[in-house]
Amino acid sequence: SMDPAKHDEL
Amino acid sequence: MNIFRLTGDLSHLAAIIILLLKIWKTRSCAGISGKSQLLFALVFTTRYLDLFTSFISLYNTSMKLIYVACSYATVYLIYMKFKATYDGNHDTFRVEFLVVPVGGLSFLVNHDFSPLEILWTFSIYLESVAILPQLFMISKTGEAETITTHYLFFLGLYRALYLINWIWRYYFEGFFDLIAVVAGVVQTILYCDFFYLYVTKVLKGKKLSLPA
Repeated sequence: SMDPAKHDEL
Repeated sequence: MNIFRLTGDLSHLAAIIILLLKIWKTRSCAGISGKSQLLFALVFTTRYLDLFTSFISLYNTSMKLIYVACSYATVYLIYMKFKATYDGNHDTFRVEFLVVPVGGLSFLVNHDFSPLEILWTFSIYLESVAILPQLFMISKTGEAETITTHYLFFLGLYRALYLINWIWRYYFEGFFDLIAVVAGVVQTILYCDFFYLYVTKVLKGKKLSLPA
């Protein structure tokens, strides 16, 4: 469940 | 954001700063693999292109900018300012053996076949093996300065903490990124041998030197 365009990790 | 993710990020930051300070204070990059640092600069550059396309948080943006700036500063110190101290003769790992397969794999196995996503995937795969030139250099010279081992320890600790972060996120947020997790596991495994030497030697006050 994630939006590939939004990687919130570093 | 959980405590493992935050301490992971801070551990990563500590590693980057330790390396920069070591080079700056000693005016020397002896024992440091310029190739690994070039790869890390490439990792950050290809991963953080989303700075231009999406805003996640002030924390996220500032940390990305700090990582990128520090990695370029490190490369500058090694290849320009303190070039005379760079131990190129021992930094002989063939990086094309990493970059080419990793590039191919990022085209084949990714979340989405779009330029930014492929570059993100490339950076994740590349980061997992980017330390190999540094480890290769240490195995070649048979030793590492203690401060270099602290750098490696924090760099390895960061990925290990991220693994715990992913377990946490899987249970509490239902978040699971297979690409990041597999690459993160590979990356952490590469540090295991080093972790062993760090605990058994460096933490007991001895210099890290390998048997001949």
